[in-house]
Amino acid sequence: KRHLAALLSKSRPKRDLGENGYMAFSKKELKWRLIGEGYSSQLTIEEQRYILKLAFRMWSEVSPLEFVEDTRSPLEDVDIKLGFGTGRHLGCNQRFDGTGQEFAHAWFLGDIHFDDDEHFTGPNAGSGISLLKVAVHEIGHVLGLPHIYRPGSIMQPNYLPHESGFEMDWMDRKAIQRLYGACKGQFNTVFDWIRKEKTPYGETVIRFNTYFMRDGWYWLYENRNNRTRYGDPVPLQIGWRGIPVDGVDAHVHVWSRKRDAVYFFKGTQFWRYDSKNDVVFTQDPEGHHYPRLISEAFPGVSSPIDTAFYDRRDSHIYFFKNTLVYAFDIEANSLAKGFPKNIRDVFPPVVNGDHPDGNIDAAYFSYTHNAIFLLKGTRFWQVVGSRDRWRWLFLPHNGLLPHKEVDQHWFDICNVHPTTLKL
Amino acid sequence: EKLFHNRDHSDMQSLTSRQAAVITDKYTAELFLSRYGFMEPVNWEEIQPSESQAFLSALKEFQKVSGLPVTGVLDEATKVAMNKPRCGVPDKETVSSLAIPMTPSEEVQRR
Repeated sequence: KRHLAALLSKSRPKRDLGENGYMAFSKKELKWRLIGEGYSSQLTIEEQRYILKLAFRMWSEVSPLEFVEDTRSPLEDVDIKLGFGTGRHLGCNQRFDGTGQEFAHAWFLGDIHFDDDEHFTGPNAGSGISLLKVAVHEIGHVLGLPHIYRPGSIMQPNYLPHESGFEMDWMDRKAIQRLYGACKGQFNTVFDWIRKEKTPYGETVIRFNTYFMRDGWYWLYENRNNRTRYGDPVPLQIGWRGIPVDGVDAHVHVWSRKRDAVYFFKGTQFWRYDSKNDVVFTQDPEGHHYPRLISEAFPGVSSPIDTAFYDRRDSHIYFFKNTLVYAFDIEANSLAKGFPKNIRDVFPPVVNGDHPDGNIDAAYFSYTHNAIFLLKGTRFWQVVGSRDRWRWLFLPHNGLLPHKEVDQHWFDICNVHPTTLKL
Repeated sequence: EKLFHNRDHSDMQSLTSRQAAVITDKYTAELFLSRYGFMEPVNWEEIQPSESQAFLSALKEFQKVSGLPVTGVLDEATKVAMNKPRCGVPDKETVSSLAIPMTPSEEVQRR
């Protein structure tokens, strides 16, 4: 293998055999192309390209890798080349065997061949061999994964007829992340969106979902399943109509006995969101026209802000900007006494030296954890809760517990290449 | 164009008779096992008793990873498993599966 690695490094410097195991690419953005003379005769070219694009996107959704289709660069610069053929094909020394048994194979140089004698079909055909499923499997090989004999793994060698919910399971995600690491990154805001719904019996129930926003796209995070929703991220304008399409600074839900209002903040302005109709208000029931200036509705608060959250314990909105915290008393419609204050005075570190020191990205009250989190970069600090303080009296009010990594708490919040965002 | 009548081509009939050779006996099973890395390719001229032992242990390992009863016998269930549609990458990494496709003459020159 050493000799082979040296041989490879001469011919294709961007590829190494990976220090933590199998084969790995050493860069995060990989180019792929369906080779012109290798189109399938069973699906239209657009179908084939769409299915392959989706297959690559599925790996992006669970790893830091991004894939982009490149139909122009010299072939030498394309990392993964795919093609269909029958029998002796595409200069490959492993003949295909006709219909049955071998339906595709992958070479570690990044070539993937599909046997066009097999009956490949689209994702929902319900018959034949799903090209999507086979493509995801073969891409897994190119990325360095071997066959995995675990029921439910996409890397099983044998093809299993169509399963309705074809997705990558937890172990497959960990396997690819063992090679390329977990998905890390900053967020603009994190929040739980509360909805009131009526059951068939007319009762009102309250539901919530957790959302992570980053620039112009967002993920719904399924706390139960410890992962994002299948197929996320999605562009903001698809799910949150009317808020700025390139992202927001903060989401605040003022929820008390007398109030129930959702706001999005961006720059010097803010919007109120109509949760029932899933769109921003142009005019809210109180007659306010949106967007409004932050300074107009929250006198004393300096914008733009870094982030903000509503603390139901004292009915204050806490706005964060640089190293300052502005606590705004909703009922008094003014800054709380003594504010703004330095963030260290409002949220003191429990362990000296372990503190975000301002410029935080997101302040998030989680109904799942019943706790407040301050996020900055790839880290978060949990705010000491009342229960903690009952147990450990020495803990300061609103103290920040030692930091942890966001990706070890909320899993697989991964970017995809912008060209595949709208798939 | 391959003949089809259904809009989604699901009834496409293969005009060619290319069918994968069905695995029915020890010889084809041995090819299968060596191709997917369960045993080294077999030198047919000189069969050693130890090689039939190699075939037996390779067969058992295949049965085990395929979730079949480990009988060491090339029974029907094992043949069905071997004939299923599958990926052409070997299940077990062998040196040959990592090799860059080379023509033999190149190898000779290199040495």
